Amino acid sequence: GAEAALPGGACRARRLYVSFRDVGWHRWVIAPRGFLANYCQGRCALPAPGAPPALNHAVLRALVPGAGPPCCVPARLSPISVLFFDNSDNVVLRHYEDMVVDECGCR
Amino acid sequence: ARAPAPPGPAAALLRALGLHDAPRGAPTPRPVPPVMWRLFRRRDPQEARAGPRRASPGAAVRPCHVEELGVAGNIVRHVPARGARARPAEPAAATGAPCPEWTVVFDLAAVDDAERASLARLELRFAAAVAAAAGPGAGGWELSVALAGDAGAGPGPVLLRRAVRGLELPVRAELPPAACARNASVPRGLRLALALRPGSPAAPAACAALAEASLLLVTVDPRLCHPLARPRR
Repeated sequence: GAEAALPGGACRARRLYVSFRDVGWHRWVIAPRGFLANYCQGRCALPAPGAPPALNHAVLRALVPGAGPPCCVPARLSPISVLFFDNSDNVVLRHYEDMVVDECGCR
Repeated sequence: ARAPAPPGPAAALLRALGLHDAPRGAPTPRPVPPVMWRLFRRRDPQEARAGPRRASPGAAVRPCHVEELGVAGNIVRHVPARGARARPAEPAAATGAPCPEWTVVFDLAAVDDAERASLARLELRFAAAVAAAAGPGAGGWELSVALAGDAGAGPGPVLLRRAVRGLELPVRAELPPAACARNASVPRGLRLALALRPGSPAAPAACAALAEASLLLVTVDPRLCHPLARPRR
């Protein structure tokens, strides 16, 4: 389930929830039932107060006509842990890095 | 038995998560061991943020390290023993104890070749009534764990020997992690021969009965430990 990306908004993290039931994994994933993955979407213009952090290169690119706007991408991510049954009915805990977007930036 | 991964985004997500394909059907219902819940809650970022161990939002959990167990790892498995089989002790055993020995098998088929084991902790539970009757005696017990060959073959090298005082509580013993790879074959399984002998020459009042055996296996999958996951200096 994802928050609709409306055109014209500034670059920021949008809500994206991954439900293990929706992908049919709920029979073998014990916990969590899903996780808030989020995603980045929005316009990257010249940095303004309150705007997401931008790389220097992104600022240069925003200044140059014809180079196209910088990209709105994840700037900080966090991990999740998943507890599940495997094919042998063992209980497995796996840790995955970079699964949740905490912050977006212009790059 | 594995179900072929359905094509499309779900298969791509499975591969990204280091899983070849989704388990087929519903798993056999069994309670999740408390240690696994505990590890999950400690590692889950949402739980960790709410807990007192989280100093600040930026103080992330060390990647590829199971802090609670003090070892490197990003995969923890709780593997119950299958086919625990008792066999009579060798009559020529040094103590002469007539108690049985056991062969237990752990299914490690799901462990990928790329994973490196960092911890293999054996947990044994003995039948409560028998454990109480058996009593520790003056010298307690001595647990020995050896790699077991295939049916008919004799026991392999001894992995550990350790003293056990009582049998009322679960007995935990750490095996050399390499044992989990050394005994691997197709289908991959770890076969162990367990023996519990009295620690003193006096025979025990009763033999212990093995009720349950499980293996807590921690491995590192280096493919999931990419450099970006390391904290910045």
